[in-house]
Amino acid sequence: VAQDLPPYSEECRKGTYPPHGPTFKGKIPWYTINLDSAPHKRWNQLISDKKVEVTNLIQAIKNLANDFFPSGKLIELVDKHLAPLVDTLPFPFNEEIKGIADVSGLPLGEVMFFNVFYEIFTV
Amino acid sequence: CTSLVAEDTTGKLYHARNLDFGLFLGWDIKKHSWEIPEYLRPLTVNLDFQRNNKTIFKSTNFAGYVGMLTGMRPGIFTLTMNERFNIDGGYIGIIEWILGKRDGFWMSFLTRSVLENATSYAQAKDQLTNTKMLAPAYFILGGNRSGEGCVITRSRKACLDVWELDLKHGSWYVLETNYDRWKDPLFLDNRRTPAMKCLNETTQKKISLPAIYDVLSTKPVLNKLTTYTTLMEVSSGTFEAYLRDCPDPCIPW
Repeated sequence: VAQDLPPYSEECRKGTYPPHGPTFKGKIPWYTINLDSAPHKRWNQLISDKKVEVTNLIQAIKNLANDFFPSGKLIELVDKHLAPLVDTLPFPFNEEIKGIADVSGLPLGEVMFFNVFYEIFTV
Repeated sequence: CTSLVAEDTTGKLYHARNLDFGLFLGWDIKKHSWEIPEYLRPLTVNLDFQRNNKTIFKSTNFAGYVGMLTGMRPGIFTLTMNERFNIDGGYIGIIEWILGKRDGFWMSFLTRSVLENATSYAQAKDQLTNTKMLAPAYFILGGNRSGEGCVITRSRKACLDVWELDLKHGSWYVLETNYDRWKDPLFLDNRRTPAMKCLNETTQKKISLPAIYDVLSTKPVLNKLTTYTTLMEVSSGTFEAYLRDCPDPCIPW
Protein backbone atom coordinates (compact mmCIF):
# COMPACT_ATOMS: atom_id res chain seq x y z
CA VAL A 1 0.00 0.00 0.00
CA ALA A 2 1.58 3.24 -1.11
CA GLN A 3 2.20 6.24 1.07
CA ASP A 4 1.46 9.44 -0.79
CA LEU A 5 2.80 12.82 0.14
CA PRO A 6 1.11 14.45 3.14
CA PRO A 7 -1.73 14.88 3.95
CA TYR A 8 -2.12 11.32 5.14
CA SER A 9 -3.47 8.84 2.63
CA GLU A 10 -3.08 5.26 3.75
CA GLU A 11 -6.01 3.22 5.00
CA CYS A 12 -5.77 1.93 8.57
CA ARG A 13 -3.99 -1.40 8.60
CA LYS A 14 -5.79 -4.55 9.81
CA GLY A 15 -4.55 -8.04 10.64
CA THR A 16 -0.88 -7.17 11.04
CA TYR A 17 -0.67 -8.99 14.39
CA PRO A 18 1.02 -11.35 15.11
CA PRO A 19 3.84 -9.39 13.48
CA HIS A 20 4.78 -10.64 10.03
CA GLY A 21 5.58 -9.41 6.55
CA PRO A 22 7.91 -6.68 5.33
CA THR A 23 7.32 -4.25 8.22
CA PHE A 24 8.38 -6.84 10.79
CA LYS A 25 12.16 -6.97 11.06
CA GLY A 26 12.45 -9.57 13.83
CA LYS A 27 12.07 -10.39 17.49
CA ILE A 28 14.09 -8.66 20.18
CA PRO A 29 16.30 -10.70 22.53
CA TRP A 30 15.83 -10.63 26.32
CA TYR A 31 18.57 -9.94 28.86
CA THR A 32 18.45 -9.83 32.65
CA ILE A 33 20.08 -6.93 34.46
CA ASN A 34 20.78 -7.79 38.09
CA LEU A 35 20.39 -4.68 40.23
CA ASP A 36 22.01 -6.51 43.15
CA SER A 37 25.33 -6.74 41.33
CA ALA A 38 27.86 -3.89 41.28
CA PRO A 39 26.86 -1.13 38.82
CA HIS A 40 30.24 -1.46 37.11
CA LYS A 41 29.47 -5.10 36.22
CA ARG A 42 25.71 -5.03 35.56
CA TRP A 43 25.93 -4.64 31.81
CA ASN A 44 28.92 -6.94 31.19
CA GLN A 45 27.06 -9.82 29.55
CA LEU A 46 24.95 -7.60 27.30
CA ILE A 47 27.88 -5.44 26.21
CA SER A 48 30.07 -8.48 25.57
CA ASP A 49 27.37 -9.81 23.24
CA LYS A 50 26.74 -6.46 21.54
CA LYS A 51 30.25 -5.01 21.51
CA VAL A 52 30.48 -4.96 17.70
CA GLU A 53 27.03 -3.35 17.30
CA VAL A 54 27.74 -0.64 19.91
CA THR A 55 31.08 0.11 18.26
CA ASN A 56 29.42 0.32 14.84
CA LEU A 57 26.81 2.81 16.07
CA ILE A 58 29.33 5.05 17.77
CA GLN A 59 31.56 4.92 14.68
CA ALA A 60 28.55 5.93 12.54
CA ILE A 61 27.86 8.89 14.84
CA LYS A 62 31.55 9.85 14.66
CA ASN A 63 31.47 9.67 10.86
CA LEU A 64 28.43 11.97 10.81
CA ALA A 65 30.13 14.36 13.22
CA ASN A 66 33.21 14.38 11.01
CA ASP A 67 31.05 15.17 7.99
CA PHE A 68 29.91 18.34 9.76
CA PHE A 69 33.30 19.12 11.34
CA PRO A 70 35.92 17.59 9.00
CA SER A 71 38.77 18.78 11.20
CA GLY A 72 37.90 16.03 13.71
CA LYS A 73 37.77 18.67 16.45
CA LEU A 74 34.30 17.64 17.64
CA ILE A 75 35.31 14.04 18.32
CA GLU A 76 38.51 15.28 19.93
CA LEU A 77 36.34 17.44 22.18
CA VAL A 78 34.11 14.46 23.03
CA ASP A 79 37.05 12.17 23.82
CA LYS A 80 38.93 14.74 25.91
CA HIS A 81 36.24 16.73 27.66
CA LEU A 82 33.19 14.47 28.01
CA ALA A 83 35.04 11.67 29.81
CA PRO A 84 35.69 13.71 32.98
CA LEU A 85 31.99 14.64 33.07
CA VAL A 86 31.09 11.01 33.83
CA ASP A 87 32.26 11.52 37.40
CA THR A 88 29.70 14.31 37.82
CA LEU A 89 26.79 12.02 36.90
CA PRO A 90 24.66 10.59 39.71
CA PHE A 91 25.32 7.10 41.04
CA PRO A 92 24.85 4.39 39.74
CA PHE A 93 24.79 5.81 36.20
CA ASN A 94 28.40 7.02 36.39
CA GLU A 95 29.65 3.57 37.41
CA GLU A 96 27.50 1.78 34.84
CA ILE A 97 28.84 3.97 32.01
CA LYS A 98 32.41 3.31 33.14
CA GLY A 99 31.70 -0.43 33.17
CA ILE A 100 30.29 -0.27 29.64
CA ALA A 101 33.37 1.61 28.41
CA ASP A 102 35.66 -0.97 30.02
CA VAL A 103 33.90 -3.98 28.52
CA SER A 104 33.37 -2.47 25.08
CA GLY A 105 36.85 -1.00 24.84
CA LEU A 106 35.37 2.28 23.63
CA PRO A 107 36.65 5.63 24.91
CA LEU A 108 34.71 6.73 28.00
CA GLY A 109 33.85 10.09 26.41
CA GLU A 110 32.18 8.36 23.46
CA VAL A 111 30.05 6.10 25.71
CA MET A 112 29.10 9.22 27.69
CA PHE A 113 28.21 10.99 24.42
CA PHE A 114 25.87 8.12 23.44
CA ASN A 115 24.20 8.27 26.86
CA VAL A 116 23.51 12.00 26.75
CA PHE A 117 22.62 12.08 23.05
CA TYR A 118 19.00 12.95 23.84
CA GLU A 119 19.96 16.14 25.66
CA ILE A 120 22.19 17.16 22.75
CA PHE A 121 19.63 16.26 20.09
CA THR A 122 16.57 18.12 21.44
CA VAL A 123 17.57 21.31 19.67
CA CYS B 1 7.81 8.68 18.11
CA THR B 2 4.20 7.80 18.69
CA SER B 3 3.02 6.71 22.16
CA LEU B 4 -0.48 6.00 23.40
CA VAL B 5 -2.36 4.78 26.45
CA ALA B 6 -5.84 3.35 25.87
CA GLU B 7 -8.49 1.89 28.14
CA ASP B 8 -10.98 -0.75 27.01
CA THR B 9 -14.57 -1.03 28.18
CA THR B 10 -13.60 -3.40 31.01
CA GLY B 11 -11.10 -0.91 32.44
CA LYS B 12 -8.01 -2.72 31.15
CA LEU B 13 -5.15 -0.36 30.23
CA TYR B 14 -2.91 -0.74 27.20
CA HIS B 15 0.24 1.25 26.49
CA ALA B 16 2.24 1.10 23.26
CA ARG B 17 4.83 3.05 21.33
CA ASN B 18 6.75 3.32 18.10
CA LEU B 19 10.27 4.56 18.68
CA ASP B 20 11.41 6.81 15.82
CA PHE B 21 14.90 8.27 15.95
CA GLY B 22 17.62 9.58 13.67
CA LEU B 23 16.01 12.29 11.56
CA PHE B 24 18.55 14.07 9.34
CA LEU B 25 21.37 11.91 10.71
CA GLY B 26 22.63 10.50 7.42
CA TRP B 27 20.54 9.15 4.55
CA ASP B 28 21.70 5.89 2.97
CA ILE B 29 21.07 6.35 -0.76
CA LYS B 30 21.45 2.66 -1.59
CA LYS B 31 19.15 1.32 1.13
CA HIS B 32 16.70 4.27 0.98
CA SER B 33 16.84 4.57 4.76
CA TRP B 34 18.27 6.69 7.57
CA GLU B 35 21.62 5.49 8.84
CA ILE B 36 21.06 5.72 12.58
CA PRO B 37 17.93 3.50 12.78
CA GLU B 38 19.84 0.87 10.76
CA TYR B 39 22.51 0.84 13.48
CA LEU B 40 20.02 1.02 16.35
CA ARG B 41 17.97 -2.05 15.34
CA PRO B 42 20.73 -4.60 16.10
CA LEU B 43 21.31 -2.83 19.42
CA THR B 44 17.70 -3.13 20.54
CA VAL B 45 17.13 -5.42 23.52
CA ASN B 46 14.42 -6.20 26.04
CA LEU B 47 15.68 -5.92 29.61
CA ASP B 48 14.37 -7.57 32.75
CA PHE B 49 15.71 -5.60 35.73
CA GLN B 50 15.74 -7.82 38.80
CA ARG B 51 16.42 -7.45 42.49
CA ASN B 52 16.52 -10.55 44.73
CA ASN B 53 15.73 -12.57 41.59
CA LYS B 54 12.41 -10.75 41.20
CA THR B 55 11.46 -8.49 38.33
CA ILE B 56 11.37 -4.81 39.30
CA PHE B 57 10.69 -3.48 35.82
CA LYS B 58 11.02 -4.38 32.15
CA SER B 59 12.26 -2.20 29.36
CA THR B 60 12.98 -2.04 25.65
CA ASN B 61 16.33 -0.36 25.31
CA PHE B 62 19.55 0.03 23.35
CA ALA B 63 22.67 -1.82 24.46
CA GLY B 64 25.12 0.66 25.95
CA TYR B 65 22.42 3.14 26.96
CA VAL B 66 21.80 3.10 30.72
CA GLY B 67 18.76 5.41 30.77
CA MET B 68 15.25 4.30 29.80
CA LEU B 69 12.84 5.35 27.05
CA THR B 70 10.24 2.58 27.35
CA GLY B 71 9.34 0.52 30.39
CA MET B 72 6.81 -1.18 32.62
CA ARG B 73 6.60 -1.92 36.31
CA PRO B 74 4.32 -4.99 36.09
CA GLY B 75 1.00 -4.51 37.82
CA ILE B 76 1.77 -0.88 38.69
CA PHE B 77 2.51 1.46 35.76
CA THR B 78 3.87 1.78 32.23
CA LEU B 79 6.02 4.62 30.93
CA THR B 80 7.29 5.86 27.59
CA MET B 81 9.08 9.04 26.65
CA ASN B 82 8.78 11.03 23.42
CA GLU B 83 11.22 13.64 22.24
CA ARG B 84 10.14 17.28 22.59
CA PHE B 85 12.06 19.70 20.41
CA ASN B 86 12.50 23.16 21.83
CA ILE B 87 14.87 26.07 21.46
CA ASP B 88 15.33 25.94 25.24
CA GLY B 89 16.73 22.45 24.67
CA GLY B 90 18.98 19.99 26.40
CA TYR B 91 22.15 21.62 25.12
CA ILE B 92 21.46 24.53 27.50
CA GLY B 93 21.03 22.02 30.32
CA ILE B 94 24.37 20.45 29.41
CA ILE B 95 26.13 23.82 29.41
CA GLU B 96 24.62 24.57 32.83
CA TRP B 97 25.78 21.15 34.04
CA ILE B 98 29.33 21.79 32.80
CA LEU B 99 29.29 25.17 34.52
CA GLY B 100 28.44 23.48 37.80
CA LYS B 101 24.67 24.06 38.00
CA ARG B 102 23.65 20.47 38.60
CA ASP B 103 20.19 20.59 40.13
CA GLY B 104 18.44 19.04 37.11
CA PHE B 105 17.97 15.41 36.07
CA TRP B 106 19.17 13.94 32.81
CA MET B 107 15.97 12.86 31.02
CA SER B 108 16.67 9.16 30.58
CA PHE B 109 18.12 8.84 34.08
CA LEU B 110 14.88 10.26 35.48
CA THR B 111 12.76 7.69 33.63
CA ARG B 112 15.08 4.90 34.81
CA SER B 113 14.90 6.19 38.38
CA VAL B 114 11.09 6.35 38.22
CA LEU B 115 10.84 2.82 36.84
CA GLU B 116 13.24 1.54 39.47
CA ASN B 117 11.88 3.35 42.52
CA ALA B 118 8.30 4.58 42.11
CA THR B 119 5.83 2.16 43.63
CA SER B 120 2.58 3.66 42.37
CA TYR B 121 1.12 5.51 39.38
CA ALA B 122 0.64 8.61 41.54
CA GLN B 123 4.24 8.57 42.73
CA ALA B 124 5.56 8.13 39.18
CA LYS B 125 3.34 10.97 37.95
CA ASP B 126 4.50 13.24 40.75
CA GLN B 127 8.18 12.61 40.01
CA LEU B 128 7.79 13.06 36.25
CA THR B 129 5.78 16.25 36.75
CA ASN B 130 7.86 17.98 39.38
CA THR B 131 11.51 17.03 38.86
CA LYS B 132 13.70 19.68 37.27
CA MET B 133 15.33 18.38 34.07
CA LEU B 134 18.12 19.17 31.64
CA ALA B 135 15.95 18.77 28.52
CA PRO B 136 12.27 19.09 27.58
CA ALA B 137 10.27 15.90 27.02
CA TYR B 138 6.85 14.25 26.78
CA PHE B 139 6.20 11.52 29.33
CA ILE B 140 3.38 9.12 28.58
CA LEU B 141 2.31 7.30 31.72
CA GLY B 142 -0.23 4.54 32.22
CA GLY B 143 -1.46 3.02 35.48
CA ASN B 144 -3.38 -0.09 36.44
CA ARG B 145 -6.73 1.39 37.40
CA SER B 146 -9.48 2.90 35.27
CA GLY B 147 -8.67 6.47 34.26
CA GLU B 148 -4.95 6.18 35.02
CA GLY B 149 -3.29 7.42 31.86
CA CYS B 150 -1.75 10.75 30.95
CA VAL B 151 0.65 12.70 28.77
CA ILE B 152 2.93 15.03 30.73
CA THR B 153 4.39 17.88 28.68
CA ARG B 154 7.62 19.09 30.24
CA SER B 155 9.92 22.02 29.69
CA ARG B 156 13.29 21.81 31.38
CA LYS B 157 12.11 23.48 34.53
CA ALA B 158 8.33 23.16 34.66
CA CYS B 159 5.36 21.00 33.85
CA LEU B 160 3.41 22.71 31.06
CA ASP B 161 0.44 20.37 30.83
CA VAL B 162 -0.95 17.07 32.11
CA TRP B 163 -3.47 15.55 29.71
CA GLU B 164 -5.41 12.74 31.35
CA LEU B 165 -7.80 10.03 30.25
CA ASP B 166 -11.35 11.25 30.74
CA LEU B 167 -13.77 8.40 30.18
CA LYS B 168 -16.79 10.33 31.36
CA HIS B 169 -16.29 12.68 28.44
CA GLY B 170 -15.39 9.97 25.91
CA SER B 171 -11.60 10.30 26.03
CA TRP B 172 -10.65 6.64 26.25
CA TYR B 173 -7.14 7.16 24.94
CA VAL B 174 -4.35 9.74 25.03
CA LEU B 175 -1.89 9.87 22.17
CA GLU B 176 1.35 11.81 21.78
CA THR B 177 3.70 12.20 18.85
CA ASN B 178 6.28 15.00 19.08
CA TYR B 179 4.12 18.12 19.29
CA ASP B 180 2.33 19.96 22.09
CA ARG B 181 -1.28 18.82 22.08
CA TRP B 182 -2.62 22.38 22.03
CA LYS B 183 -0.74 23.09 18.79
CA ASP B 184 -1.15 21.65 15.31
CA PRO B 185 1.60 19.27 14.28
CA LEU B 186 3.91 20.33 11.47
CA PHE B 187 1.90 19.68 8.28
CA LEU B 188 4.74 17.59 6.85
CA ASP B 189 4.88 15.43 9.99
CA ASN B 190 1.31 14.75 10.98
CA ARG B 191 1.26 11.31 12.56
CA ARG B 192 -1.28 12.40 15.16
CA THR B 193 -4.29 12.62 12.81
CA PRO B 194 -3.84 9.20 11.14
CA ALA B 195 -3.19 7.49 14.47
CA MET B 196 -6.30 9.08 16.00
CA LYS B 197 -8.34 8.22 12.92
CA CYS B 198 -7.33 4.56 13.22
CA LEU B 199 -8.00 4.45 16.97
CA ASN B 200 -11.41 6.05 16.47
CA GLU B 201 -12.21 3.51 13.74
CA THR B 202 -11.15 0.69 16.09
CA THR B 203 -13.43 1.95 18.90
CA GLN B 204 -13.00 1.44 22.63
CA LYS B 205 -15.02 -1.76 22.51
CA LYS B 206 -12.52 -3.46 20.21
CA ILE B 207 -9.27 -2.01 21.47
CA SER B 208 -6.59 -4.62 22.20
CA LEU B 209 -2.84 -5.04 21.76
CA PRO B 210 -3.26 -6.54 18.24
CA ALA B 211 -5.52 -3.60 17.29
CA ILE B 212 -2.94 -1.13 18.61
CA TYR B 213 -0.21 -2.92 16.65
CA ASP B 214 -2.37 -2.34 13.54
CA VAL B 215 -2.51 1.40 14.34
CA LEU B 216 1.25 1.56 14.86
CA SER B 217 1.77 -0.32 11.56
CA THR B 218 -0.15 2.24 9.53
CA LYS B 219 1.93 4.76 7.58
CA PRO B 220 2.99 7.42 8.45
CA VAL B 221 2.70 6.34 12.11
CA LEU B 222 5.13 3.69 10.91
CA ASN B 223 7.85 5.39 8.92
CA LYS B 224 11.53 5.17 7.94
CA LEU B 225 12.64 6.28 11.40
CA THR B 226 10.72 3.58 13.27
CA THR B 227 13.14 1.26 15.04
CA TYR B 228 10.85 -0.78 17.29
CA THR B 229 7.27 -1.16 18.48
CA THR B 230 6.57 -2.04 22.11
CA LEU B 231 3.19 -3.27 23.39
CA MET B 232 2.40 -3.36 27.12
CA GLU B 233 -0.56 -4.48 29.19
CA VAL B 234 0.11 -3.63 32.80
CA SER B 235 -2.36 -5.86 34.66
CA SER B 236 -1.20 -9.12 33.06
CA GLY B 237 2.42 -7.95 32.76
CA THR B 238 2.41 -8.52 28.99
CA PHE B 239 5.47 -6.86 27.44
CA GLU B 240 6.21 -7.44 23.76
CA ALA B 241 8.57 -5.60 21.44
CA TYR B 242 9.30 -6.03 17.75
CA LEU B 243 11.87 -4.59 15.37
CA ARG B 244 10.25 -2.64 12.55
CA ASP B 245 11.03 -1.71 8.99
CA CYS B 246 9.23 0.44 6.48
CA PRO B 247 10.14 -0.62 2.95
CA ASP B 248 9.34 1.69 0.06
CA PRO B 249 7.00 3.29 -0.56
CA CYS B 250 7.29 4.85 2.87
CA ILE B 251 7.52 8.37 4.20
CA PRO B 252 10.99 9.28 5.60
CA TRP B 253 9.53 10.51 8.98
